[in-house]
Amino acid sequence: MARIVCVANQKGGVGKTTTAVNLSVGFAKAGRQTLLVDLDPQCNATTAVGKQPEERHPLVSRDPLRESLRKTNTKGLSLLPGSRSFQDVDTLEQREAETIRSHLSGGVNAYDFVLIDCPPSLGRLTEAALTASTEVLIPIQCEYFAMEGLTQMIQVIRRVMQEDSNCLEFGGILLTMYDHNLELTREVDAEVRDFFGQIVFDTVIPRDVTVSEAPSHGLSAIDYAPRSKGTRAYIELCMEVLERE
Amino acid sequence: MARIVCVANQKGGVGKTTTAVNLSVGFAKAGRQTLLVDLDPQCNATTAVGKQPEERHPLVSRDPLRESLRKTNTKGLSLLPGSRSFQDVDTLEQREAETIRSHLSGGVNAYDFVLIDCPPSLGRLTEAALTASTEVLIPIQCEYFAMEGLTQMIQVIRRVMQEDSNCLEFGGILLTMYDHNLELTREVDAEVRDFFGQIVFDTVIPRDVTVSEAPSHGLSAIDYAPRSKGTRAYIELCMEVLERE
Ligand SMILES: Nc1ncnc2c1ncn2[C@@H]1O[C@H](COP(=O)(O)OP(=O)(O)OP(=O)(O)O)[C@@H](O)[C@H]1O
Ligand SMILES: Nc1ncnc2c1ncn2[C@@H]1O[C@H](COP(=O)(O)OP(=O)(O)OP(=O)(O)O)[C@@H](O)[C@H]1O
Ligand SMILES: [Mg+2]
Ligand SMILES: [Mg+2]
Repeated sequence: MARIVCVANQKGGVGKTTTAVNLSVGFAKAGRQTLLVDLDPQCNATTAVGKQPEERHPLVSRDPLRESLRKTNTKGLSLLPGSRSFQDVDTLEQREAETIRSHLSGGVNAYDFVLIDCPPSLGRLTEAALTASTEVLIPIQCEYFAMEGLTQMIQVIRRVMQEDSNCLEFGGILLTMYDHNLELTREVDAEVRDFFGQIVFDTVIPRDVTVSEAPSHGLSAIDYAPRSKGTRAYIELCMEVLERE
Repeated sequence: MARIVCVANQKGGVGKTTTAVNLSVGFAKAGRQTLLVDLDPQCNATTAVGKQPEERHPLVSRDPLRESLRKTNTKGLSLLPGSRSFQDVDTLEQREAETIRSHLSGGVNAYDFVLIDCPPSLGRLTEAALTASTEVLIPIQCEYFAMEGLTQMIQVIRRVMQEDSNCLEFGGILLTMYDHNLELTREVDAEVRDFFGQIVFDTVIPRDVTVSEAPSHGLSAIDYAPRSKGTRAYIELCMEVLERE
């Protein structure tokens, strides 16, 4: 049974794409058959692994999912690319979450791990991704606004969890762009751990410029700067997620 | 005639809210009657000026806009607060941009400046804000992904500009979280100025931790840390926007 991890947070720029990409590369390198799904109309996950977005969104065309999957430069990692087509994005936003879910679930059972990168919103696309997932991972930037939208996010997650047909659980909360020297970082860390307890991963991802340089080379941080602080943290996170089986 | 500035970019976490808040406080302190409109369901602009979001979204209730406006702690600055109500956000997302626009335009003529803070998406709310505005200001983070979604953003802006009934122009592109020491920052700066030329503001906003601390005190950076690098840059930006009359 595939572990389908939805990487979501309506707050923008918190490290959703960076986490989805580096976790999926990490799992593939650890020998797990992995699929990265790009549900964001910006298609950042697609270009971060060196691929081009599709003209038409794979979830809109009625073809079976298998036909839209692409191999990446990482052995064991496939990609379901995103699309920037306004029409298709609008169509998906109007479609019922259930239709998207059944299309998504149709192609993923051949994998050990599926990572879904979501757009920064709580619209239909994110809701569909949550209903199709077995766990949700919420990246949080160590900033003041980070805590603000979280209650809405948790409400949506709880609603999806309560529907019998879904099997969504809390995968974990990840602190990103962590800077030990900043008081704001330490304050947010303490507040998040107070509030969420065990769900928060022990691993934090430090702010590391090589992480933000990697996508301009179409590489994950793991491939671009294997010995950097950011890469070591993502590898540690992979181990922690694997332990939480 | 009010200058209505739409602060928009579908990329998340690029400094839309921080720019809308600090520009609106800056204009108010320069003696301009200013209105800050919070169109983002996260309501970050509302809390950043020390207010609470409304139960119902002011643009959904049929009351005239004037009744939802609130005074802030800054003389000359009023706020149209946001709302986190899922139902109302969904209603707005389904509503025609035209309806939202006529409701918005109804209450703003008493002001010299109106700043609209948009969510990180190109959905109906952002489209409605663009149709109601006289100019669009696009904050860009000096990161690789920053250039990616920009073409889509420009397509939507061009489409809105071409409709006769609108009066939207390019207000400018603002480089945010600028770090002179990073090569990535210098690369994005050069690429953006090559591509967009004069539209890019001379003023850049440096990365400055006091800017991200300010909202936790319900204050703008200008009020929280008046002598900081970030504040000086936002005041310079105010002057530059005023000159572009
Ligand atoms: N640990 C890190 N250190 C430094 N920069 C980082 C780190 N993680 C992410 N970034 C950079 O921060 C920016 C935001 O990250 P990213 O795009 O992954 O966030 P996101 O949540 O997917 O954004 P969106 O809401 O737009 O989808 C990117 O430019 C990315 O390269
Ligand atoms: N110049 C700056 N220096 C340091 N931190 C900044 C700066 N500008 C913004 N920030 C911080 O970066 C984060 C993102 O900024 P902000 O929330 O304004 O972006 P946004 O585009 O409105 O995000 P969203 O897409 O979620 O609406 C916030 O935590 C903010 O405090
Ligand atoms: Mg993303
Ligand atoms: Mg914002």
